[in-house]
Amino acid sequence: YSTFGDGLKWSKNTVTYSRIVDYTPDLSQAEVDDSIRRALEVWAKVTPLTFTKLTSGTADIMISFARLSHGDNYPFDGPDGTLAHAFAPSPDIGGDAHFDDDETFTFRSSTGYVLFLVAAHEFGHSLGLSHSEDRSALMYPLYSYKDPDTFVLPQDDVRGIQSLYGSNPSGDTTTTTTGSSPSGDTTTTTTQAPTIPDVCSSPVEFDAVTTLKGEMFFFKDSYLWHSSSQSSTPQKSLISSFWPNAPTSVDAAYENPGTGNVLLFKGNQYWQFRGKTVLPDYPKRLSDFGFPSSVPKVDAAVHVSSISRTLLFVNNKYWSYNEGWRRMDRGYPKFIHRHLPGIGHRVDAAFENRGQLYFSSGSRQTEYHYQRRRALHTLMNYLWLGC
Amino acid sequence: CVPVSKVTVQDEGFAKGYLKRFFNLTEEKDPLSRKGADRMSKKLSEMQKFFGLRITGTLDDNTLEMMKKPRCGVADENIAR
Repeated sequence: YSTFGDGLKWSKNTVTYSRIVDYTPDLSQAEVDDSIRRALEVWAKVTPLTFTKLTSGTADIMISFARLSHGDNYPFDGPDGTLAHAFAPSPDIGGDAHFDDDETFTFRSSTGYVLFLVAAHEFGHSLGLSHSEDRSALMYPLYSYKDPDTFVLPQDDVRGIQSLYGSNPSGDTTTTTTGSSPSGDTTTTTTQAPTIPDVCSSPVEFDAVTTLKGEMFFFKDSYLWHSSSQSSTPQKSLISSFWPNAPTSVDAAYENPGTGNVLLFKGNQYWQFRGKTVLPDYPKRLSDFGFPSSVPKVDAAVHVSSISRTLLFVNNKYWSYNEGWRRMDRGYPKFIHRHLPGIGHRVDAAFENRGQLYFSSGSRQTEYHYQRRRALHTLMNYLWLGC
Repeated sequence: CVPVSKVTVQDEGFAKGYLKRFFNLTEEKDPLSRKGADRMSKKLSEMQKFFGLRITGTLDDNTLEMMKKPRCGVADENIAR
């Protein structure tokens, strides 16, 4: 990461931003407002900063959509090319963010430019971050699509913004409140940063692991480590900051590749998420999944793509679930050590990566060839976390 | 015998504008002077280094392709002051 010369930053922790006067026609006003709010929240989560929306007067961060020459000596260039720009913290134009209205902005589609992503980047400038050379960073100058529903601020950016403002001192809760100020109606969003354990200092035991759209999520207590192809180091965050309606910790997780949904299990309940949104009527009971009522919890789950089945582990046995028929296969449960020889008697977490299965037990895991029913390698869990 | 460059005069003009905008390339009064060419090459190298490209100091296809990607309009050199 890098900051602007002289460490330019706001000398206060409450920063104001403006209502948007000229909305882009690409999105509904509600979608623009939501994109802007979430983009500011990205930075509020990891700093002591609070953002207050002003409905009149001059805000620290004035936000506008404009085309070509728009009065700041940095004209936009029509479609593509430059998407937006923002000014470092200082009086007057400092902090302001301008978006090129010749672009096609979107709410979440990969066709066009996701306003939330562009705005989150620009607000990094508004707060004092310059461009980063780290390709995985939000502050890398080139646009690249990321699913806004699963976006987590990369560590490079977290380190950058915390070098200016420090971390969020208030623990691990997330709150959104609405109030007012002398300037008019305001919306105040306060989000607090997690205190993250150092997993590299001791052997780590995973609670669960799942994939989601080619990315991997490793669960431990109330945290997850999020590994993507664009970052060499997994990003850490609270489960609740990723899936606000998820339980605080999980026993098992897997991705249904047919629907792209993630299922999280905790105790005798399970949740199903599309992106960050929990589906209606969840959580449901394990008996709704097809387990007998005697099963108190699921230890691990993994979808095996080669057989289109999901294996679910409970104590020393496992079930096979047919996603197509939405029911358990007959003949299960089976003993793990007999039918999946080489992985022991219990499984804490399981996942599939590049066609291979991985069964984790304790701090170690076994790479497994399912068709041959053979263990290939044993490795330590922490190797997946960049330790 | 060397491959013929696909870089056109328009591409060079585009690249010069890009470097002026994002890497603080300043205009030389005499565009044919050696100093002006050195400055352009230096800024191309800076840009190639920033984006992790092969540093050649010349305008090649990869560099041009990088310049044409959608991006933020804030200069990659700190211009806050």
